[in-house]
Order: sequence, then structure tokens, then C-alpha cells
Amino acid sequence: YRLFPGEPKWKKNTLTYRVKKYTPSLSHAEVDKAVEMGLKAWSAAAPLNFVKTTSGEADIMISFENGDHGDSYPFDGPRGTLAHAFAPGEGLGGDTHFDNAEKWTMGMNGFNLFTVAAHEFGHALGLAHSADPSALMYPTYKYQHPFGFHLPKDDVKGIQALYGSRLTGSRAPQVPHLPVPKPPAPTIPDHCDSSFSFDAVTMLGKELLFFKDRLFWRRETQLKASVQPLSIRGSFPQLMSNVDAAYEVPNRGVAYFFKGPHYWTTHGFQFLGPPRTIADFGFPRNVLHIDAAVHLKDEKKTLFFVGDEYYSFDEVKRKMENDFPKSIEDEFSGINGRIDAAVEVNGFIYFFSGPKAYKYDREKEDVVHIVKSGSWVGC
Amino acid sequence: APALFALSQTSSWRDFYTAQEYLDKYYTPQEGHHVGEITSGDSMTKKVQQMQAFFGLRVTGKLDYSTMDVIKRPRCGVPDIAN
Repeated sequence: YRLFPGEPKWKKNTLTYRVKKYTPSLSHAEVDKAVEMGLKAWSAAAPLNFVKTTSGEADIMISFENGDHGDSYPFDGPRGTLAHAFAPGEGLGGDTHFDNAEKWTMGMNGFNLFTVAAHEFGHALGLAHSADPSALMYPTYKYQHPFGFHLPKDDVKGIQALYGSRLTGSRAPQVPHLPVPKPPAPTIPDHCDSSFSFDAVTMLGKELLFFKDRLFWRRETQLKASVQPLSIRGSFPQLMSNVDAAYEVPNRGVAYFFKGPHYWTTHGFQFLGPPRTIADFGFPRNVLHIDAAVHLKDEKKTLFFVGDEYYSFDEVKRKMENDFPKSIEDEFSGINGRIDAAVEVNGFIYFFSGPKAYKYDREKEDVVHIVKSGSWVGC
Repeated sequence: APALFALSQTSSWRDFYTAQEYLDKYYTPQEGHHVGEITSGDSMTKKVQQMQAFFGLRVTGKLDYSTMDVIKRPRCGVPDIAN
């Protein structure tokens, strides 16, 4: 890592930031999310806090600019220079500008805003470019996956040289031989608790998987004995925790796992490539994450549940069907409220909403049975 | 003419100007150059070497293929040599 000449740094630990101008290629919410995650990458490694403001001056003013925008560093249109930021200081100090001519995205296509924002905020906090190709502060663009992102070692050393480490809060750099604290073992939620709910449920081969926080349960469709929870990190390291939705397409032997605006494809427990953006499925731009998904084997269609609406995706044509979204309540009588998870077993759809699991009979077009969600894992 | 040393057999004049713009932007201390000052050719070669050293490329001073490949990648607008 390298610092700027004179090692400029902020003399305070709590900094304000404000997005002054947005880009048309992303919604305000998406820009805000990417900026927030970009700043969090640094506050996770150093005693820094960032407070969002919506008016007046802030330490870090963020804007999307075109061409020559008055700071003697004109942008150059698509590609080339993507963004720049100024070292800590008054006025322009800390300010971060993105080239509005770029295709900013939340996924892997175009230029991922989180990736570039996290890099530029390194400059805004006092880091210059690093010659370490694995560093976030390396000058050329390389996609970084926002979820579960951790600063590479080189950048941690750099930011801690300026602000100390978050654990000690002192300027002294962290002594590398300190044992790295292992993440605490996941607390096991009480699946018999009356308020217990799942994050996601899916078939995978001959098994059913139930996800909750950092854990998941796997069981045969015929429940023989009580099942023990496993750590998601142990089997699905890329997923880490808090899966939003999951489903399997058995005749293709692939499964999909959703988290925020991204999804992963697996063959069994084997990941097939890096995460992609859910925009691949053809959701409208305002859909940033999905609540639940269920694959209907005979129809070869997948239903996606978002809020109080649902979409239908044709797995053969790999296309979202027209005339969607539709209201969940209108189409599935007896199912109301947010859907946490859904799965098709033996031709019935099981909807998990909060502590209840509803067995829905499509022929009768009605709920025919209701149980506690936790009963699926032996409660 | 001395600047031609930086031009390797395989690069084109377009590459040369692209590289020159890149090096002016990212490897020229701002206070070092004023409008109208003529840069000596060997300073171009020196900058190429600086950039190759920074990116861990073979330091040849020439705009060879791997150097041009890095020059053409999308990147951050902050100069690599701090000023």
C-alpha cells in the first residue's frame, strides 16, 4: 500500500457523506446501497464511522459528473477513467466523482458501482494506489463481489497505518501474529419457537434444504429422525448467511440461490461460476431482491415472490412470462402476507410465511393444511 | 525523434498517442509540466519504465503488448505517482 505525500488523513473518526448528484443508470436506492457498502468495507477494518446527510456540505461529497466538471481532472467518456477522489482535506478534500458516461451497475456487467466506490473511498480516506495486484487500491478495475466482501490484507494494512485497527482503536498497526478471531459459532435458533421462520427452502436432489440466518437443515423428504443444523459457510462458503430464496430445476440438475441483487448457480453443492445479477431473469429494475422462489416441475415454470406480488419464469424459454407480476392473494386463496420460502413436494406447493407453513392444493385452489414452520425440521 | 525509442515494432502511432496521454495523466507530477513545455523523448521512455515498474511488468521502456494492454484497461483517475 502507499499513502499520499504528507500522509493526509481525517483528524476525526466520524465522517459525513452526501450523494449530491445521482446517475440515470441506477436508482437512487441502488446508488445509496453501493455507497453504503463501499464505506462499510473500510469501517470494518478501521475505527471510522460514516453518517449520511442529504443537504449542505459533507466531508465526502459524491457525484456523477460528465467530461470537464471543474476540478482540472476532466472525465473521458465511456471506459478509460471511471472515477477519481481527492485525499482528505477541506473543500474538495475527500470528494468522490464518478464518470457519468460509464454503465454503472449492481452486477458484473458494465462497471460495478460498489467495486469502484470502495476503491475511490480508499483515496478519500488517504490511501494512494497500491502496486499489489490483489489490493482493492490497485489502479485498474477488477469486479469485487459486494456481499461478504472483505478488504484484502494490503488495504487493511494501509488503512490501519492511518487510523489504527477497529479492535484496538489505536494508531499502532495490528501485530500480524495476533490470532485472527474466528467468527463466533452461529447461534442456533430455537426451531420450536412460536415465532420461528425460514429464510429459504428448496429441494436439492433427494433432499430438502431449509435455510435460516447462518444455518441450514438438510433432510430426506421422508422425515425419519430429527435433523441437526449445519453451518451454511461450511457447505456453501460463497453464500455465507441469510439466503433470500432458492430453487432447483431437477431435469437440468442445477439449483439457484438468491441473495440481494445476486444469485449463484450450483450443481448439487458445487458452485458453477461467480454470482450473477438477478436482472438476468428479467425483473423490472425496482426489484432489488426476491423473497421466495418455487419451481413447478410439471409446468417447467418457476414462481418468484416479491412483496405481495409474484412473477412466473418459463425455464424452457428462459424468459419471464408476460402479464406478470400478479397479486399473490388473488391467485393463491388463503395465502396472504409476505412469503419467506416456498417449495413444491409431491405436487403440492408449501408456502412458508412467518411461523406457519401452508400446504396449497392447486387443483382445489386452496390451502388444505397448515402446520408450524419448525415442524419441517423435527419440532 | 528520440521519443521513437518508446515506440516498439508492434505498436502504432495511435498506441503511441494513447500511451502519451496516459502517461501525462497518471505519471506526470502536475507541477512538473506547464502548458507549452516540450517534453524530451527520453522523459517518455522514463515514464514508460516507471509505469511498467508500478504494474510489475518487464521494464523495457517500450510500448510492448503487455504494456499497452494495461494502458487500455478501465481504471481510477487518480495518478499512480502521488502529487
